[in-house]
Amino acid sequence: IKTQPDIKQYYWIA
Amino acid sequence: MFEARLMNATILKKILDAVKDLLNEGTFDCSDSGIQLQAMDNSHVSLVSLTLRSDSFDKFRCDRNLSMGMNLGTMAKILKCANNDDTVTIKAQDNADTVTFMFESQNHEKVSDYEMKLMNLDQEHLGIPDTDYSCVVRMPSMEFARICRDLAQFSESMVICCTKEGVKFSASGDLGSANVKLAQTSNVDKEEEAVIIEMQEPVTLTFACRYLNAFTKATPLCNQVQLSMSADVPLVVEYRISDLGHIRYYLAPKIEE
Repeated sequence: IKTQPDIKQYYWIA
Repeated sequence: MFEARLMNATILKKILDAVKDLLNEGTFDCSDSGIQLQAMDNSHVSLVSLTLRSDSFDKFRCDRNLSMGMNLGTMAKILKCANNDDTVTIKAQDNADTVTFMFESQNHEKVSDYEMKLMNLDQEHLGIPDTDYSCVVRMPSMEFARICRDLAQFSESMVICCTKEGVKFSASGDLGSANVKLAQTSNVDKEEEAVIIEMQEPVTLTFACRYLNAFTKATPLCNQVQLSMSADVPLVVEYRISDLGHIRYYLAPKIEE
């Protein structure tokens, strides 16, 4: 089963 | 004082159509260099980034940096009140809590203005690093929209497999399976019809069809779409907006649990 990761985990809070 | 004018309302209408399925609201950051909007959809799965350059507006004045939080549904309603060939001027005073959209007909005989309340949005701004992608595919945007629509009938997810020969889109589910292969165009007569692949390394990634389909709402903005992919990082789907700038959508690949 594949899950959809949160986009936030790939980038930093600017 | 902020003032930005476009000679034609169509482009702004298309931009709103391209974001309003994903975003209910967004902050437009205005500065000397232009207008930027960056926002995640409600479920934090995708990220939308819009850039409009000041030098491509017919008039652009921004005395102080300004962040305008707007309800995009309301903005879309207001833009529906403009004719496609109307001139649009967006105006706001410094520290104002409203923004005004002014529409002027080509013969200058009809002028309307709509004032909208601004919102204080507490939105996080994400830093996106410059990335060298393993595969960059440029293809007709209508073709990409068609493939996303067709394959979504078979599965919630779509696999995109890119090699230097071509790009393959696949979906499989209870109904059956679908595969669409596009070869790299050998003879580029019409650039807008070409499929062009720049590949460092082949990639195979799985994406949610629902979001890809939402991104294709930007299709009327550009004949071509660019897909940038690398293993384990978000896909970037980019539509250029003529001379004005671009809209980019980011979507992380699905991962094995």
